[in-house]
Amino acid sequence: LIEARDLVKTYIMGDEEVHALAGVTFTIPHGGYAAVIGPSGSGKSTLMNIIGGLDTPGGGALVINGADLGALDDAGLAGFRNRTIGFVFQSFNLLPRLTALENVELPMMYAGVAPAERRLRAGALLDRVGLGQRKTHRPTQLSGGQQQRVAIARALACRPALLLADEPTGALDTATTEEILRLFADLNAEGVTILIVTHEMDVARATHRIIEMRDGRIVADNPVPHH
Amino acid sequence: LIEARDLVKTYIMGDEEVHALAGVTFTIPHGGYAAVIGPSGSGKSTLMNIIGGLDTPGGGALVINGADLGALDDAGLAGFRNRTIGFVFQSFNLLPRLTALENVELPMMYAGVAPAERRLRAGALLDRVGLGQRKTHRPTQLSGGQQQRVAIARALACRPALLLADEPTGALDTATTEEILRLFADLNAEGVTILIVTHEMDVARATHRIIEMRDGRIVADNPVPHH
Ligand SMILES: Nc1ncnc2c1ncn2[C@@H]1O[C@H](COP(=O)(O)OP(=O)(O)OP(=O)(O)O)[C@@H](O)[C@H]1O
Ligand SMILES: Nc1ncnc2c1ncn2[C@@H]1O[C@H](COP(=O)(O)OP(=O)(O)OP(=O)(O)O)[C@@H](O)[C@H]1O
Ligand SMILES: [Mg+2]
Ligand SMILES: [Mg+2]
Repeated sequence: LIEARDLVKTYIMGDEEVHALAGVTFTIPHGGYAAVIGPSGSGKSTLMNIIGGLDTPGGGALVINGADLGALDDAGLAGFRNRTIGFVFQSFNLLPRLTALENVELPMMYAGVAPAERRLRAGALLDRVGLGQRKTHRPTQLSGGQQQRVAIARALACRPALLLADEPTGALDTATTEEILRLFADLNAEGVTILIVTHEMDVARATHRIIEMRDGRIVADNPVPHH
Repeated sequence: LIEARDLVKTYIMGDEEVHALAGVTFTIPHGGYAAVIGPSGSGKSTLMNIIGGLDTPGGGALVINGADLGALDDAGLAGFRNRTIGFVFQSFNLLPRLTALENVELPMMYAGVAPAERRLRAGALLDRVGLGQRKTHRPTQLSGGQQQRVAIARALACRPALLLADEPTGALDTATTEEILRLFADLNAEGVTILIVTHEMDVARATHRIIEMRDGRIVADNPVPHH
């Protein structure tokens, strides 16, 4: 599903160069389920944003679901994201004036889903992440872990082929984390390809493969033993 | 240092009542070092915001460093916060137009610290949290874990007597987390009272006492065995 070759991303600040990605190459098959781990600042979010079409690399090639992202303009990338990607942001990025339900409905509105259908689906997704009692709360009326779960539900609203989750359990207690990992395992069994950035080895070991980054590079890429 | 008795916080939404805090009572001695754990939505951030004078309880009593917070108006609470509290927010709350250095200097500006002195101290704090190479970056030019560390440095800028940290290592890898915990242990040895909200048992066990919450109440309060 994902073919990345020699991805590079450099930020120039005055006379300083930050090599956020310094040549990243890997392949994720259809139905793959991988964790991306590594120290703070090693380039994990930068990589996720590029894979999700939210950012462009300075160099290298990226093909997802047959689409060459380097050949797409802004409109093309937006269309690609809407059709293919579900993204859980490290800082959630919920719309503060919308309720939890409305935040989850938003991608479906863009996709032209009928109002009754999307209200039903948004409600079901919020139930599934344990927020059945919080549907009418706005982000400021939700705890950190509740906001994170709204972000997860929203990423799943349009049944994406590829789920990109940047630390989706960072704000969650152990029991809630396990519920979310069970949800991800179910989705993967249904054919959804999943990439999770995480700092927690328990979460990484729940996936099928661990890709380790350091200083903008991949330094290890191994299957998880029992998968 | 902290005496909390029967703290209550209820949110009313239409005909729904959310009991965020349902009667919280505990005492933290001077130089105490405690972790607050519990499920997502159990009231941890609500409790921290009230202890930090950022929110007021609906009922109950709270005395910190001899000050009865219930007797303070907004100006009094602001003064209390500036003098006594260092707060690390669950969502960081950095000012997006300021650099890391400027964000850390800000509390010192309010406290009237001279420019040369606060620039030196801000730089030293950023060095201490491993961000010596990121001082001129703005929040959008920092990774999630780097933003979190700026928030930690800022909380320490005015040498607070009480450090309140709401999930201060949530976005950090294991090695960086250990550095932050060593920093907190050093501060505690110097006499700083510390309350940490965390989801990670490793972090909780690095403190001296674990306070467990569930549904707005304290359900357990025990010393950590080797302390
Ligand atoms: N716009 C930018 N300008 C300059 N440097 C940047 C910018 N965005 C990110 N960086 C730098 O690029 C590096 C990689 O950032 P990235 O957000 O990908 O790290 P990360 O692995 O996700 O870290 P974390 O685990 O802390 O979230 C960091 O050192 C960061 O300071
Ligand atoms: N302004 C508000 N209006 C209504 N309900 C609220 C409001 N703020 C918080 N809540 C509710 O109060 C409860 C406690 O929230 P709090 O943020 O203290 O939880 P928490 O323990 O910090 O959770 P997390 O671990 O997810 O950060 C949650 O169920 C939340 O939905
Ligand atoms: Mg990141
Ligand atoms: Mg919280």
